[in-house]
Amino acid sequence: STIVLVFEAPMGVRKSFDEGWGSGLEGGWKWNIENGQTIRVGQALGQV
Amino acid sequence: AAKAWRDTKIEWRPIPIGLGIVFLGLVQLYRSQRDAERHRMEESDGEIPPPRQRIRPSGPWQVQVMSTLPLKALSRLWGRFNELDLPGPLRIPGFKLYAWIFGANLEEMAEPDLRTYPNLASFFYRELKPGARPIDQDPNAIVSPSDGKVLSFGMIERGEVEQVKGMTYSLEALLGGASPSREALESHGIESAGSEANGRSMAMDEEFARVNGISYTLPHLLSGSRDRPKKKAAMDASTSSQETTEAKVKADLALGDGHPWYAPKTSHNALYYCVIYLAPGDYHRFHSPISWVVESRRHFAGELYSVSPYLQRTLPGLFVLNERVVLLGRWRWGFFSYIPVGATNVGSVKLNFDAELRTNSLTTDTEADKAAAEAAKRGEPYTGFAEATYYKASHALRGHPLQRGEEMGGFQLG
Repeated sequence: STIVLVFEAPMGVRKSFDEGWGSGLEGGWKWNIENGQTIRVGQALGQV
Repeated sequence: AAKAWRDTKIEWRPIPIGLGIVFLGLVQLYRSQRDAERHRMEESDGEIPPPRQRIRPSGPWQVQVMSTLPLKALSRLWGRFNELDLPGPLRIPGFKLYAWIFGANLEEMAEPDLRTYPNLASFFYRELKPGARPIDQDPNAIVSPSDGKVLSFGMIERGEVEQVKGMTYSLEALLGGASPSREALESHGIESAGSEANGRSMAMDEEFARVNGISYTLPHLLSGSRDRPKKKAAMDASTSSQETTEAKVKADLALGDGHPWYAPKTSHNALYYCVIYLAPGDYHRFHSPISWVVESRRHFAGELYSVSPYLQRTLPGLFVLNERVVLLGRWRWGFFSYIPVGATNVGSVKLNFDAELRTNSLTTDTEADKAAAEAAKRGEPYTGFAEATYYKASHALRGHPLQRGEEMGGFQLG
């Protein structure tokens, strides 16, 4: 059996020049998992 | 031949158990197929409705062979077989053997006495000890809804979800298109997600049910029974519990930076997906990954291919072919959907808050066949799903509220 989650979340906003462009998005969705990883109920998949 | 018949010594030996089980299985399959045909005849007054056009999947020979098998009938047979009670002395060694083969952890079961599980179906749907699965405390996190393995995850681009190893399918095929009911709501200026819930009225509920031919509302959903008024005490307790849940969900949704839970979508938002595979030895109940409100569910009565990682790599669009329950709703950041996908061995998806849902059911298949035939008569495409709404579950939230970590249901054998 399989569970698929599809959800909307903020991408985040790009940091300003002073904070360093190219260092990624800030305040958006971030994954905490890897492909093939074994997980348990309640473990964080990611967070905003 | 006569001499051989007279002189040959006849020696009787028992049939091997495996062969016996296969033979009994084939007999049972034949009987279930015959009953299914009779049931269809009765439903249609002697006229057999044409079955839904089955989509023949492309793929290697293993997939082609699998597509010829009556997978749903096999799944139902498997379910019935596993509901047979095991003799007491066989339970402990039998379940220990199963746990050893599939890596199930017997230490964390709520009921550790293996003799109390009458059959494999009840063992498979076992509960865990309280506290065995601590829920992550970060209020901004989405937590895993089940035990299992992460097969793929990422951002949805161009409306396509990646299966595994580059196979993709469209989000619309997975979730279904916009239903007449949703269009009807939106034509009245009411958005289906991310909108202010309190603006919707009871009258709109009735209209919702009338406009959509295949949708229906579930008036006594929370009590799990149509005769809710007869059970006043249970109703009062349920209502009180429901109010507490609503308050908690509202509090959770309002946490953080002050954005209301119905914050409108912005261009800074994106759609993400995650696929989790549950192996046969895993705990098979699933939980809510966040605090959210389920607005509706769509039941796609498809096929029941295996969803093992091998087949997910091999069979393109597997999730679009398989029977699945799509729960649609909203959370703090907008749209949220939760899709349990059935498989050959676990064809039954159960939702604790939806007593009406019947998956891997002969009746459902027959109804889907009839709906497909009626749609064909009208010259319309068959949407492929039956939809139910939960708007009456909570008038304030316009849906069924779920808390993070709350048990939602599970997968059952067959």
